[in-house]
Amino acid sequence: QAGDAPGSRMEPKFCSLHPLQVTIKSLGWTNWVIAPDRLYPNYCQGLCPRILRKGLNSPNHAIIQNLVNELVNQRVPRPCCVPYQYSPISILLKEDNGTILYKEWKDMNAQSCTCR
Amino acid sequence: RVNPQSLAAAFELPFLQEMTGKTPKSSFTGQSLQYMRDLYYRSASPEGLPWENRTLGATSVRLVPASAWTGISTRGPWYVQSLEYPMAMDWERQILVRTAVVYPSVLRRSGTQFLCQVKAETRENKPNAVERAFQVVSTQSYKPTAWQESDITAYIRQRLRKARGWFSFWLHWECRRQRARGSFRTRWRGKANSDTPFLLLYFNDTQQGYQEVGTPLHRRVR
Repeated sequence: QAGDAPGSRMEPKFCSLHPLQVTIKSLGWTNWVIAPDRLYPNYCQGLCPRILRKGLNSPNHAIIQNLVNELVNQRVPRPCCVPYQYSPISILLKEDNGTILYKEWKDMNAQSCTCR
Repeated sequence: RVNPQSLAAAFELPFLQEMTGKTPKSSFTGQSLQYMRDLYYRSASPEGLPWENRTLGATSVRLVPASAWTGISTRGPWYVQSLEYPMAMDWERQILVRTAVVYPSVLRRSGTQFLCQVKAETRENKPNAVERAFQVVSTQSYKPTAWQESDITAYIRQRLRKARGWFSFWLHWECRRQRARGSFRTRWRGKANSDTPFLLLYFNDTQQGYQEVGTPLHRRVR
């Protein structure tokens, strides 16, 4: 019996973490940044499911917003796929006054995603 | 394609202000740059991820080169030099954890041991407010093997409190070469300006958005 081959239909891609690598050169920061030479900020992309599973770490608000979208008012959007956990990075910088700065910035790389 | 107004607004964020200030001066010497590179790779991976077991004890370390210096006097066993360092701390955003002076490579490369006395003299950035009080901040024996630092945190903390963040001070180095293998005739090497000691300021940013420190302050045993 004829039917769709697996994977031929566009399946919704649910919210997940996507790797992203950016070079310091592409950001135009080579005048200031000594190290590292690239960043790994990553990003979150995908649909938030109607039934939020536990691993997404969604707050109660997201569950209510989903219910409102489903049952009350479709103009209220479903929750968005956004970063949940981040990791810090260390950067070595040249400063304009002739000093060199080592600095740790927090919340620079996305580590996991959530729907909220 | 970006709206210039929104781009300008983005560049008012502290993170981008620090990342993309004015084009830096090209006065970074190989020595200080190499020191900071070493410090960086001891504290973070090549991808920029801070190591779990890093021992900096601070979220930021600033290397301050001397802004002025007298010529190096190297008569016989003596090495004498005076250097000026501008100090600028943002009291509202930065908490000083540690201050250290890293001694010049001219000592490191000379192949003998030194006994050095470092004296400090503060000059506040106000007219008629020059404080001419020499204070011995460190007496230390230097081995010609690796980078060594003199901790002058107590002195700097005291001065910072008094000057509310802005002052400059002079460091006077008086080092005596220890009699090693019976001679002072070994020639001095590396008298370039790049051999001047530099200052390291270890501090934590209190502003929201910076990494909090969990590791305790690591001090070198003297």
